[in-house]
Amino acid sequence: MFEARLVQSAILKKVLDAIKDLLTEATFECSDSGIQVQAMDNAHVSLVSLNLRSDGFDKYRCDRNLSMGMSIASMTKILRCAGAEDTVTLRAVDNPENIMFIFESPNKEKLAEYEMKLINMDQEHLGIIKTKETSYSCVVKMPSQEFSRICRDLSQFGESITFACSKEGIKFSASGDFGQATVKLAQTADADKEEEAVLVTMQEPVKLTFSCRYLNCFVKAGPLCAQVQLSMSNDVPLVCEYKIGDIGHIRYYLAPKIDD
Amino acid sequence: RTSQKILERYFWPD
Repeated sequence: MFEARLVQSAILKKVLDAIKDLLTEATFECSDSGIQVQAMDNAHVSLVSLNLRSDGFDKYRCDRNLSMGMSIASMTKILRCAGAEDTVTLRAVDNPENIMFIFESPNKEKLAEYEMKLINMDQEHLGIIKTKETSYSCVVKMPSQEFSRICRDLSQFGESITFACSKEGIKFSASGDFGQATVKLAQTADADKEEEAVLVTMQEPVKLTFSCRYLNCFVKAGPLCAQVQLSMSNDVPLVCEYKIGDIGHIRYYLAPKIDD
Repeated sequence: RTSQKILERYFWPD
């Protein structure tokens, strides 16, 4: 028996919004410690890692480890049926063929149950073995809305954005046929609110170029968290991380573009 | 593609 309950179904809606442009289907690995998804996009250029800890749920029970293949589009359709204030419960039996989504209104007067067929995902199991923490040359924390805005604005100029980070701050630039754009963000000396701060932790400066197409998928996670963390080192994938309240995080890994 | 190789080398080092 697997059962996971979240008082705020809105969190799950936002999680789906954050992955639906990159993944068509994904395996949700459920265990005693929580729910995990690790999947690459179709082009194998980016990787999504979603982690929802069991202690972050309002109720969580997982008697046996389960791997449930789900269509992200179908899941999105079902979550659209949840009211903004509804509670959501995910439920499945051991060796399930279906998963149930149960939505309950705050006054408990409405109870809706949706059943979704699971997909047989016989595709490769990623088996990511990376457990050691990489030490990054630069780690930037900045407001997620600002990051979304910069990615959107600079995408108008070209297909990629260059991130140049030094101890003063981070510079984003793009260029294309009709001109070029640069946005510099200085490290905030004393931001009034933590969520408005720009913080740079630097070992050595980095300069990396990334595809706008993927960045614009990652920023869909913006509504999950006021701050985004960008971890960068030369010649390794960017890690773009959004915390999901007290329950977990979503991390996107994107390989930089290299001039051959 | 090079980007793909970087990602694969990062996650699945030999």
